[in-house]
Amino acid sequence: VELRFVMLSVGGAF
Amino acid sequence: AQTSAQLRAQQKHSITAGLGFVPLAGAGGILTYGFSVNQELEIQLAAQLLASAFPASWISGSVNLKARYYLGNAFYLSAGLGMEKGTIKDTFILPNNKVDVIKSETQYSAFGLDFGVGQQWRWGSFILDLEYVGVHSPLVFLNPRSVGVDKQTG
Repeated sequence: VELRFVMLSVGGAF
Repeated sequence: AQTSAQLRAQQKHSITAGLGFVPLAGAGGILTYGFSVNQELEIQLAAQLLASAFPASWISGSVNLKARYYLGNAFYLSAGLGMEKGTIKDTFILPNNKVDVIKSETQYSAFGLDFGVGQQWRWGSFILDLEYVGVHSPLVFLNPRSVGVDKQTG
C-alpha cells in the first residue's frame, strides 16, 4: 500500500 | 460570486498539476484531467509519479481512472482503478559478515485501487485542490521480476 499525504494541486477549469 | 459546486456544473473540464509527500521519505507529482458530469460527480484521468528513499529506494509511475464524488461544496471522496509500473531497489548488509552486501532490484507492473479524501475549491477558472490522504494499493501483479546482485566489497 502506497500512501500519499497532502497532495496540493493547482490548475484551471474551462 | 459562484460557489465551487456551481462552477463544477458550468465548467465541464479541468486540468490540475500537483505535488505531494509520501511517508516516510518520499514525494510525488500528479497531473489530472477532470470531466464534471454534474455538481456531485467528476470523472478523472490522472498520471502519477511517486518516489521514496526509505525504507527502500522505490519509484513508481501510474495511470488512474477515478470517480470523484463531492459531498458538499468542496469536500470529496474518490475511488479509482490504476495501472502501475515500479522499481524497488534495496541493499542489505549482512550482520555476520560486514564485507558482504546484497543488492536487490524488483521491477513490477500491477493493477491497483486508488482512494482519496480531500477538498477542491474553484474561484472563477482557478482551481485549488488539497487531497488530505490518498492511498494507492497494487492488487494484481503482472510479471514481477526480481534481480539479486551479490556483491563482495572490501
